[in-house]
Amino acid sequence: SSTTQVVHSAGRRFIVSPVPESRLKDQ
Amino acid sequence: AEDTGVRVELAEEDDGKKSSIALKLWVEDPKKLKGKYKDNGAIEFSYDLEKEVPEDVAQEMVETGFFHESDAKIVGKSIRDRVSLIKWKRERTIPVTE
Repeated sequence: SSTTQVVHSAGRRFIVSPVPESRLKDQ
Repeated sequence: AEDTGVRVELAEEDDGKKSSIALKLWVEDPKKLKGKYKDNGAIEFSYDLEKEVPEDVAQEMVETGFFHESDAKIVGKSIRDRVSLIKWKRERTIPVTE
């Protein structure tokens, strides 16, 4: 699975990754 | 809590002591968002339960490009609901030592 990190100008880090399959709502 | 279509959950176990906790946010129902949304997946971030304001974090997410400005309120509310629940559970939990 791919994970990326984005840093806001104020310094907060956001780590973006795929939503776990078990947490996906039934469509 | 109202179903905003945005899910916020703990990204780590809550030991009831730390002021900062990891949260994970993702969009379950993009139709509930007002602006255009690019599915980035789950966004994990650290949140200080004592010092931070959910709406500020939501605004940072908008500024980072995860959400449109018109959705800052929905995202802020979603984070606020989860933070309130965490604090409520902490207040209810009696420490083992006591």
